[in-house]
Amino acid sequence: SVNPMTYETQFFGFTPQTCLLRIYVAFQDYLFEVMLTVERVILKRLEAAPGGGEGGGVSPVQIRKGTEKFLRFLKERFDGLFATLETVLLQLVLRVPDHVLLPEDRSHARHPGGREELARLREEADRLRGRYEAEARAGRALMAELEEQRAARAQLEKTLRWFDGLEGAWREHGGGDPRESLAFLRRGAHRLRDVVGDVESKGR
Amino acid sequence: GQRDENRRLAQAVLAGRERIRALQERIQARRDAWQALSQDQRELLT
Amino acid sequence: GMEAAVGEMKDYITRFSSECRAWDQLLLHYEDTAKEVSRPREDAQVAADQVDPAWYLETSQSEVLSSKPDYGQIVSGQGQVFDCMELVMDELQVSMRQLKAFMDDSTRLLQKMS
Repeated sequence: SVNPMTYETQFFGFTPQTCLLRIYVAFQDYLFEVMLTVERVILKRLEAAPGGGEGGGVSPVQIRKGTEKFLRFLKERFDGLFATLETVLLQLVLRVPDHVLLPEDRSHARHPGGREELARLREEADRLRGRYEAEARAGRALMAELEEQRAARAQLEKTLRWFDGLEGAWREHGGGDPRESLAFLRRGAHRLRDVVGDVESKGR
Repeated sequence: GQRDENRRLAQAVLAGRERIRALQERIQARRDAWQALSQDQRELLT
Repeated sequence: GMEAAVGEMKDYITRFSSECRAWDQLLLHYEDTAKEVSRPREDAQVAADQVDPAWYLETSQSEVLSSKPDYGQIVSGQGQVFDCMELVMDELQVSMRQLKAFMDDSTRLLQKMS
């Protein structure tokens, strides 16, 4: 099974395998460039040599074949050497030893509770979640009460405005204090009753 | 965060309750004033 | 003496008429408006969430939530206010009617005297 080396990835910020792949590709590209350069030098020397070109016994096609053969040879050797290099780098360089904890994970070393600790943390998380949900529900209940208050307040204000209208209607047509008006009517009625009695008796 | 929000909501709720209580008292006072009038007019009736 | 008494009667009847007119306008205004305002608004009946105490007792606002008033009762309690006002206005109407009857009798007496 392939070791994903996730802890190393967490530390380096890249996977060790990717790093080595890039090194390999870089080496390979350099090898190809070098071989091309060597091939060009050989072709130039061949042209410059007396009896060079087609009549020299060695054609450019042969040079190319030789170059390719040599490249294959070098690549095989390189692949073998790189495999060794890869193993060394993965095991000794791009690796976090088993006994080492990264700084962000040191709290686990301080509280090595294992399963019990995990269970306790889970319980606490559940409890906190429950409390949060209760608070959220309380918030919704408070918002709902604000809405109820708005409706109740509107009704009460409507009643108060009606009283204002009633008193306004009185002021528009009567003016003054309604109690004083009734008091006047009461006094007036008493007096009128006396006067009526007086008039009746005088009339008789 | 939720607790702070609830605290703010609770303050608004309490203020709202107080306003409603004040409105009820004002309505009660207006009703009482008209009821006193009723007493006056009963005397007129007699 | 008779003239003075009659004069006083006329004066009272005139002033009573003016006062009665004001009260009539008030009673008219009441009749026009009371029914409409005593009807609860459509949005006044906000469905109240049935609060089960079990879940909010552990919250930070349990005291506020547990002391929530009954807004439905507050709104429906306004009906009592309007019932009371209806009683007041009914009694006022009876009084004004009796007063007008008294004034009519007094006016007839004046006419008879004249």
